[in-house]
Amino acid sequence: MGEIIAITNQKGGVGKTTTAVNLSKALTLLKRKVLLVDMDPQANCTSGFGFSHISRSVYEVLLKGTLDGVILRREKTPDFVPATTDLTGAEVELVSVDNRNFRLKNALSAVRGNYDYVFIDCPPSLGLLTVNALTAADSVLIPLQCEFYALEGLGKLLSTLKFVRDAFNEHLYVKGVVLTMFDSRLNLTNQVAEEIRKFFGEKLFRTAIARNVRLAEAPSFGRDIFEYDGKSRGAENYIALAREFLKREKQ
Amino acid sequence: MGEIIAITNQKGGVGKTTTAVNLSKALTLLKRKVLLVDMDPQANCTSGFGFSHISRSVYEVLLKGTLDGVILRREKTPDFVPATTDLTGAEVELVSVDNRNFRLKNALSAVRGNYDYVFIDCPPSLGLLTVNALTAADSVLIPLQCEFYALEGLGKLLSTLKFVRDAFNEHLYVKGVVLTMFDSRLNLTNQVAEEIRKFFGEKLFRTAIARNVRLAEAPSFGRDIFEYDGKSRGAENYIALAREFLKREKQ
Ligand SMILES: Nc1ncnc2c1ncn2[C@@H]1O[C@H](COP(=O)(O)OP(=O)(O)OP(=O)(O)O)[C@@H](O)[C@H]1O
Ligand SMILES: Nc1ncnc2c1ncn2[C@@H]1O[C@H](COP(=O)(O)OP(=O)(O)OP(=O)(O)O)[C@@H](O)[C@H]1O
Ligand SMILES: [Mg+2]
Ligand SMILES: [Mg+2]
Repeated sequence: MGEIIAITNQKGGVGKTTTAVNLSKALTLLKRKVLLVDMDPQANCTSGFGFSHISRSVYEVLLKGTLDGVILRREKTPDFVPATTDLTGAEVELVSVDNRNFRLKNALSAVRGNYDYVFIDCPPSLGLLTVNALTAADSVLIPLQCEFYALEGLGKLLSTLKFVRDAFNEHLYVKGVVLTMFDSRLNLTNQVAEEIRKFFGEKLFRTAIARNVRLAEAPSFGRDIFEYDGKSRGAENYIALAREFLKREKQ
Repeated sequence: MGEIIAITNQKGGVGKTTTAVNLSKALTLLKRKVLLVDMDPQANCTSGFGFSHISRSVYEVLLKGTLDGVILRREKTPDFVPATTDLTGAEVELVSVDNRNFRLKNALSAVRGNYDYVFIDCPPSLGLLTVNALTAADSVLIPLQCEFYALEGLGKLLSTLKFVRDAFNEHLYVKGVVLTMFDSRLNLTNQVAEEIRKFFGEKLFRTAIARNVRLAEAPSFGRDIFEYDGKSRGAENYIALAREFLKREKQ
């Protein structure tokens, strides 16, 4: 029964999309069946995998309540629910819709059995789209850049998780925290990493994703890191993260 | 009659807050009267300047329609309208309020005459808070990281500016684009910078803000870059940007 995992952090630019694209792809390479949902109106995951001219997207899923005809399938790529920039309007349009916080959860319940994992890439906010993703999810994965503003935002993220747990989804838990754009030469990085380790303990993945320009270049070609440069440090880090992710599952 | 400038880009983590804090401070050091409004529920500008225990914030301004008693004043710092995380709720709460898109504009009209410049730091989204800021603004300053996802988001940002121009604020214009976290050793940086230069021409500021870890360290001490390390590359870049900003005003 596929676990649904929201990749979330309202701080902007911390590597949510880069992690969503490359971790879901790494797990596909390790023979897991994976679905990735792009829940961000920026639709960066959609272009990160090189999908374009999208006719049906997660916007229809939220308004119509079904995934029929929306999932894109491609060789060696996770199954994919694309986004379009229309999604920006959903925040206001959904305000008066029934069950507005459960739209994604209800739609995913029909397909989750076909997958080992379902990942949801969230926008940099704690609005209705993120609440929909957190209500649908069993757990959350938190990408975190080792910088002050990112660290500061954690308190607000954890209190939002508690709000969603109390209001819509009582079993929601933090699956783990992944350090991104990690640069061990910088004091700031090491200081913040130490704070995170103290706070999250075992939930902090041992695999940190190093800063590696190949990860930033890959999306300009609409490719994940494995297609773009499988020998890069970025590809090594994300495969190692996927292996650690699976190892934890076994325990 | 103080010009109101929204610092905006819905792409997350591109240096909006870092530019809002340090450009507004640099202009204060150059003897301009400046007000900075934190319109982001993350309230990063607020902690970046070391303000805490905020009792009245921009949240009250939007709901009550007045800036009375909200502006914080401190030596050698821009006057400041703080944010709190309560602001996340404003997006939904304001949906049914009269003139919901003009709340900030109306409140600022009473004080703008006291300043040379009013800056507004925006959240990484194109929702109600950003629309309020764009409706209140005379112009926008767009910080841009030279990476693919940031470049890709520009189209959506420009179409939102056009929407706001047509619906609420006909004279809104792009004052300029500032390249941030600039690393001239990377091909990606130079390629994206070239695309931006071709598209924006003279609107692209010549001063690029180099990647400089001191800029990321300063907020952990609640200080702007000039207080934290006035000799750093980051401080030099932001003073140069302020001077270029003022030079353009004269023309
Ligand atoms: N480990 C890394 N090394 C170098 N660059 C990276 C790395 N991870 C992400 N990037 C780049 O940093 C930028 C921000 O990453 P990304 O867009 O994945 O973050 P995000 O949290 O999804 O942003 P948003 O909040 O806008 O959704 C992107 O340009 C991306 O290519
Ligand atoms: N020139 C720079 N050199 C190094 N680090 C920088 C630079 N500019 C910003 N940073 C750091 O990069 C991160 C992102 O910057 P910042 O928070 O200012 O972006 P933002 O666009 O305001 O993000 P958000 O979308 O979350 O509001 C922060 O940790 C900041 O300290
Ligand atoms: Mg993203
Ligand atoms: Mg910011």
